[in-house]
Amino acid sequence: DGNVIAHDEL
Amino acid sequence: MNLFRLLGDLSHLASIFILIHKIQTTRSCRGISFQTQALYVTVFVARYIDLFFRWISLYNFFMKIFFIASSVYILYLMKYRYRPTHDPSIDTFKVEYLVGPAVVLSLIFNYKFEFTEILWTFSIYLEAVAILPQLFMLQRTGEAETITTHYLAALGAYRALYIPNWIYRYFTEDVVDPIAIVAGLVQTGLYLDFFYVYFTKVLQGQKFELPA
Repeated sequence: DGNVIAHDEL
Repeated sequence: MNLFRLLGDLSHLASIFILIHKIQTTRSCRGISFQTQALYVTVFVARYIDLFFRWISLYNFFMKIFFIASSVYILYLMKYRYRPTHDPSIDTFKVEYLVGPAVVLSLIFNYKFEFTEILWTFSIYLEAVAILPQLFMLQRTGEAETITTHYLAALGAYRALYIPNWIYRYFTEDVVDPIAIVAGLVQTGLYLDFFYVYFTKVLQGQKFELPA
């Protein structure tokens, strides 16, 4: 999903 | 992953180990806000629900499991094991003043109006202010055990270290996460008073005491 931030941080 | 974020996460891990160590060695949760700890469980469960549908890395996976498990364990220690050592009469911050606005803000300012996305956003806003009952308690009693201040310092350092991480990611990966950044700046800002006393007193070998 291109326009949503990946949420790869804790 | 970059060094700032890794150090931030390790600082977060350290803070939890310090807290558990404090509770177990003093056999007491005196000076620790149950409300703040309960808010952290809420934060972790809301944010890490993505364990069920999003794979990031093995590192990310185990850290999430650890944060959920350890925060629940701390609640258990406070609520059952060392219950008599917790004094609810000084832990009186109204958490609904934090949870309510976090719910409303997450419904308005989010990246996508989707259930899990709003839960993520809610967890970010709630985390930003979850330390307030703890700081409020500290303010009320005017003093803290040294080990408790180390816990708070490590916890504050965790979000503070995420700031250079975001700057680094902006330049190297072109990634900007405004929700996390704004909330993170607020969260770090809440620690400034505490850090001032921590650096000028505790690290100079004195007891943590607020001026009357």
